[in-house]
Amino acid sequence: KEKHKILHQLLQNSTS
Amino acid sequence: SPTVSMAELDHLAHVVSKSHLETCQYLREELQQMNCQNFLQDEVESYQKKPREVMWQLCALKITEAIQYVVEFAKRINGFMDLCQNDQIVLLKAGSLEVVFIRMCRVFDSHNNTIYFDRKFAGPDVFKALGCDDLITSVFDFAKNMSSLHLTEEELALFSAFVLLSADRSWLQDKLQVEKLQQKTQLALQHVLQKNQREDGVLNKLRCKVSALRSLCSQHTEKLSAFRAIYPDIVRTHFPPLYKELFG
Repeated sequence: KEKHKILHQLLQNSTS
Repeated sequence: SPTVSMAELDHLAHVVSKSHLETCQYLREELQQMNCQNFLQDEVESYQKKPREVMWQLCALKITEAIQYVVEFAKRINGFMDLCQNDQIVLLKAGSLEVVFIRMCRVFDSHNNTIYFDRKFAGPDVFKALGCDDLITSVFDFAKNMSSLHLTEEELALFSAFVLLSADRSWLQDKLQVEKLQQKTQLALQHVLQKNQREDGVLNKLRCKVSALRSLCSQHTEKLSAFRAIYPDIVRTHFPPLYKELFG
């Protein structure tokens, strides 16, 4: 998870 | 293959197409209205004179921006967010740049072989400072071939989703689930192509594009490795973190 921190964040942000 | 009704395929095509338009970074009409010009000769020269690492940094930034839109697109594709996080990441790591390359044909001007970049239309010569002419030539050739198919936005949207949902990527946990989603997307694409009365060859041409996309991405990885070998600190300190996550 640490390796793809930003991708995780982007996926978890609600779609705007 | 799954049994899907025509109504379901229409609905899928509608949703994917809407998601594509909501996340495509530039609308064609907007670009036309902006009346963007080509770079002037002195502007081209100023890009060519940039230090290699500065031009690489600029392109990494533009690619990363484009990829952020692709992530939003993926999130809105039916079933994508139901996949486990491992598989979402595997698909985006392998497919997001491929979708950026597909989307490039929307901002490609085939009359003068230019592409929208940094607020104007740029020919291959603008990217000379990168030191990877062969990759740039391949990217422009791909955009040219892709735009010669004159796909509608709906067709482009479904093809992008089809590529993103490739079930043959390494490290997928639930291959079968991805395969189901990809098959449905392919059926919707076939359905839309038939509806638009496109000749039978288009789908085959699109299948060939899948291998062209993979080759472009591996060329990009090779060029990045070669660049990183010479400028490791530039990549480490100046390249966007998302770019490094995806291609590092």
